[in-house]
Amino acid sequence: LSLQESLLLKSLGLSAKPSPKSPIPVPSVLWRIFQKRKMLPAPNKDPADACRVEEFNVPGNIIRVFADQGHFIHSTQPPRLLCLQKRLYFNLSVLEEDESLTMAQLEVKFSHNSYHASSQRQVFELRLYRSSQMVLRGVPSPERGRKLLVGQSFAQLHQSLLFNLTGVAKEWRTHGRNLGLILEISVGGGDAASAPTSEGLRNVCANVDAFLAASLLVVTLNPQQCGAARSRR
Amino acid sequence: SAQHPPVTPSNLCKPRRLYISFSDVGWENWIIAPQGYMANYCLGECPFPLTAELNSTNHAILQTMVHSLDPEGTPQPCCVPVRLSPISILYYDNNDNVVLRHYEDMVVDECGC
Repeated sequence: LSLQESLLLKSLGLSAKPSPKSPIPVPSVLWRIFQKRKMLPAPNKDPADACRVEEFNVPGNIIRVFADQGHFIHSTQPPRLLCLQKRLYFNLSVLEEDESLTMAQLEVKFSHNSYHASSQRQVFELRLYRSSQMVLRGVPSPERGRKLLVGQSFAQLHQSLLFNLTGVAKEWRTHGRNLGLILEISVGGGDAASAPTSEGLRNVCANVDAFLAASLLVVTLNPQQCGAARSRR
Repeated sequence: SAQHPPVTPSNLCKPRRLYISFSDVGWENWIIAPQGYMANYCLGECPFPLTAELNSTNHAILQTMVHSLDPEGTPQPCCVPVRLSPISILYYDNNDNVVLRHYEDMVVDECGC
């Protein structure tokens, strides 16, 4: 039976039977796509769309959500207005060689649903850096071991922020050097001057403490398991 | 026709209901959804003469003729899936990532000879 099972799993594109250890909740985006596909009558679907993810308008037949495996960075002397500094790491090594990556989207989620009355207009700055090897080797100045990918202001803490990391993820795969990202959130806008004390800064940063999680949604296409490839054979 | 006893409609090649439950095969701890699905299968005879309802290929028609001449040496055509549809499966991989994967040819919609 185990031989049969491993052959069946292989035909489904799996090397072995997975045994999840600490499974995360199913991301809502995947659940929505799954439900939508279940409702659609398959025979009416154009075969050309079989290996396309309509929701993101990209080719693909596999969608994965990778949980972040990075840790918070606790500097002894953090920059003055910095509220949060965290390494983000997504283990893309599970992608098979046959799969071509067509999309990668980072989601940074916050658990807040309401604002403090005093910070309704608080603006924060989010910066996302790509780590280079130098950071992991412990070079003292983190500035030298990273490259800025995204810098943007945001005010609404209750929603998630999405970033297109397709190019970065493709490079991780191409060069085989995935050293992760560094996420920084600091007090921004005109409020920087109004929160000069550490106590004031702590209060302003309190909203960012609601940072919940980061995840990377990756769409890949395995042509071996698509109708187009089979009909050519 | 004397050599070919009539085949009742229930014995003709057509899809039969088959529900595959992932818990029956011991995959329930990593497949999130669906818990199972109606996969169906093909069963039945492809008798002489092959009718249009039996979705017969040209090859099946000729094989039927040869079979009628030499029943011992040439088998009757097989009843096989001729149209299948895909399903999507939501599961956990070995790294606890959640995966939604599209699989072609998982449900038998039509059978033929």
